[in-house]
Amino acid sequence: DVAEPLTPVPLGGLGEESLQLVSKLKDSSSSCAVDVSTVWWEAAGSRELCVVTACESSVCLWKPLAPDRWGKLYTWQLGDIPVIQIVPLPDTHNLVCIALGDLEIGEIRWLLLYSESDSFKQSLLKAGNIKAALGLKGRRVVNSSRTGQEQQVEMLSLSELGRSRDGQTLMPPEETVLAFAEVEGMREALVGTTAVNSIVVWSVNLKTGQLLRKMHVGYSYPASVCHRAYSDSGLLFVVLSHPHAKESESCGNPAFRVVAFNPKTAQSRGVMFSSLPPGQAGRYLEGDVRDASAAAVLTSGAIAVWDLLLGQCTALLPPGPQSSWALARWATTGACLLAGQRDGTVCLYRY
Amino acid sequence: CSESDLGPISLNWFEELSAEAPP
Repeated sequence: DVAEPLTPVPLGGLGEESLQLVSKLKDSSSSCAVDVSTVWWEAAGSRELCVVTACESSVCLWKPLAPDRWGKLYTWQLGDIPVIQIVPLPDTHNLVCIALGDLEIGEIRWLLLYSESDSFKQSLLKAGNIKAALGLKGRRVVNSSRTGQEQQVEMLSLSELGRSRDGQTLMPPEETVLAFAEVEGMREALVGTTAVNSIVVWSVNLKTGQLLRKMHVGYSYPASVCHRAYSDSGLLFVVLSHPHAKESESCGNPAFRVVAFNPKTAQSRGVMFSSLPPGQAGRYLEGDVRDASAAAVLTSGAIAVWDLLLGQCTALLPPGPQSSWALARWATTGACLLAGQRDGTVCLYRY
Repeated sequence: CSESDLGPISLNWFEELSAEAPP
């Protein structure tokens, strides 16, 4: 279970020099990568960035052994419910959450990683018909769930030892919330995208979970998913992906879009499009955004990377000869892309 | 507060909407 070291290999063609293969992780006991993420691991006074890989029945923690070499530190065996998502907690160490379920999330569990006391624990954080979950700064997890016609939007706080403290209920919109994003630099502001293509803004503090504004994204890009939000000069900028957008002559086949909203008037305007590179057939499948970098798996089995400020594709990873790409995630820190293949191999690229 | 093509904008939009919203 020691990952093989690799010499960085530049890609040919588009993105040459912008993505360099650094390491390859392959869990010999798993056949299919469900998700991949990173987590800070603090032990004996030092802090290291570890990789977390998930397959349906287990979650593995990988530790850097030497530059470009990784070793498996621990494996959590899960029960009968398959893992479907890792829910990373930004600015937190030794703690990660996972979502388990079939078609939708049925459970959120936290996994604790403290080696000194050999405490690699797991425990239930929330159960229900959960539609979306996101880890936030300050060891918080927001989630939306539905029981019949009633929707609950809830913020859960975790202590340093993982145990859940009291939750806070946020005012739900009528329609189901399908994705969340923190508003960067505004700890009390949170946005979400809904099933009818609206952006919802909440005020999240210890006292209230007010719903401040609901703004429609527009009919041209249905089923938008929010990935990132920030406020600048009185406008709220939201990075959206468009898994169901139709190809158009003016914008090509859009994957990501930066939209500026005026929260005071609920008016909006598209700022930048990031479309599939010319010659790439198919559409956006799933992706991840960190700062101004966006990465997405395309239906062709390739991974494309964009600079959102320029709206340009900067790198393209074609599908491998034996396995196509299934996952694209950015590491918590540093310019590192985690790319998962269908056969369970996870490749780390320096970007 | 200033005018834009998205209507009047406010740098304090979050505080203002929080004060206006029902608790």
